[in-house]
Amino acid sequence: VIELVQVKKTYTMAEETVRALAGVSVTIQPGEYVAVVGPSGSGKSTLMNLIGCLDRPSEGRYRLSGTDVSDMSENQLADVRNRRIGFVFQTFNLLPRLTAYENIELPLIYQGLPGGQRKERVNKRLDQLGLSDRQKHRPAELSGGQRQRVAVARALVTDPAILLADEPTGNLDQRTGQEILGLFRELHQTGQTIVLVTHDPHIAQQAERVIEIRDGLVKRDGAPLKE
Amino acid sequence: VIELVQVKKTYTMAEETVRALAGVSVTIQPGEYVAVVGPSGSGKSTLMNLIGCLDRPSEGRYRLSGTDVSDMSENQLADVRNRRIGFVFQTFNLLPRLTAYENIELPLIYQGLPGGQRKERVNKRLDQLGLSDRQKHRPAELSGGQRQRVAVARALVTDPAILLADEPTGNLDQRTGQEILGLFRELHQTGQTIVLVTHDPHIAQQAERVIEIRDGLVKRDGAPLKE
Ligand SMILES: Nc1ncnc2c1ncn2[C@@H]1O[C@H](COP(=O)(O)OP(=O)(O)OP(=O)(O)O)[C@@H](O)[C@H]1O
Ligand SMILES: Nc1ncnc2c1ncn2[C@@H]1O[C@H](COP(=O)(O)OP(=O)(O)OP(=O)(O)O)[C@@H](O)[C@H]1O
Ligand SMILES: [Mg+2]
Ligand SMILES: [Mg+2]
Repeated sequence: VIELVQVKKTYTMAEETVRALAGVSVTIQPGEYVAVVGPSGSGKSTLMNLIGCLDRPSEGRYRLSGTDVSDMSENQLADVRNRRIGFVFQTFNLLPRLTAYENIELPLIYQGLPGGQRKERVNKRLDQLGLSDRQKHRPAELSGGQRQRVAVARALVTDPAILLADEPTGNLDQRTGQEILGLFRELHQTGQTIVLVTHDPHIAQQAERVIEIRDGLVKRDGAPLKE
Repeated sequence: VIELVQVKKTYTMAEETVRALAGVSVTIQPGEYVAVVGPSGSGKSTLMNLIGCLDRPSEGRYRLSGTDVSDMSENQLADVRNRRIGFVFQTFNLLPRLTAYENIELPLIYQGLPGGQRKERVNKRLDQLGLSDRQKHRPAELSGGQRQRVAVARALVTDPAILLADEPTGNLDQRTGQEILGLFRELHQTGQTIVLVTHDPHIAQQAERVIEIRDGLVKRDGAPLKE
């Protein structure tokens, strides 16, 4: 269970204070498929980084499966990020000196999975995302959409309990975007939780629930609206 | 006039040869509004980098306003890039230690524009792109869509003769994307040339001409298709 209670994120700068999240309360049950929408700069990525334990709230509480995340040690946090969460970053965040294959393999190395099992899982994702013939390329030798697909593959390779995808199809043509959503649906059907940020109303409509963020606050939280 | 004749771009790697462009011939007249479409990895960004004088063909000729680009000195190339071309990069390529304001101002500093005129032009673009209240933020302190808008502002601030935009709206909601296309249309109406790469068929339909790339080759070149 993902439980945010009156969560705030404030950046204090020299000349201004930015309230990226201004008091957000959201509960997501295991197995839900949630879309997060809202204008550019409204706080979506900030929210995702908090849920993904990559950042801490300035105020408020975040409980993950009943445990307060602020009470977790660095090791426990790293463990949660590694074993339970898969994250597709809006700006991909691939390691520049590793190949596509190695970038996708890395979470499995951290999990201590043996080489043969790693190879099978990485190859499966490379294949599903049309990257097999680019597996030895480093990020600088890949197109924008190929980098995005490597980021997606890396997030899926651990079959995470919680998949957090921050605008996972922005650099992709419609068909490839739909293929990726198909892979997310597959994961969802095994009971995993999916939270995805999108600017595309068609993608939002495929979720079970849509949370609309505006100026760091939840404006709406319910079933997708028909367009 | 942008004139590519049988242009190829080949990457020779340890174990493979990648033909990113496999013989492309395209002529774009001044004042045209062209969309470039095609699957992920098909060669669109490679084509844009060649047109923008950021890269050289492996084979073939590129003539810009009658001059062969391969005959230009480094200074002449820098001059073309600076004074005649505005480029929105697929991955933004902002300077991390400069603020949004300074990133947008930089091309005008290179052009030797006086401070007062620079300030006026930068503020106009900040305002049009909804970035005025974020002008002092550095890229790491901006959302994905805000970074994309800074990249767009920087490309527009010189009112370039040729605007090259590589997927300029992928991280933006529909409304902001349309506002940006409105700014491109404004530039087009002053007689400038626009070449934009997009995965969005609605955006492609707003162009006068659509070039479809597939496997490094031009598959189609003509009026937009009705959907
Ligand atoms: N430095 C490089 N070395 C080897 N191959 C490369 C290099 N740069 C690009 N490529 C390959 O060239 C092909 C074309 O790349 P390009 O970036 O032009 O594609 P694109 O059409 O812009 O794709 P996208 O829509 O995903 O952005 C891709 O298959 C890519 O893997
Ligand atoms: N380190 C920081 N310092 C100051 N302000 C920040 C920082 N990081 C983000 N912000 C601001 O916080 C707000 C929310 O950012 P966030 O990245 O969550 O937006 P977003 O909803 O993901 O937007 P987009 O759709 O453009 O990706 C933005 O207005 C941004 O400028
Ligand atoms: Mg974001
Ligand atoms: Mg590209």
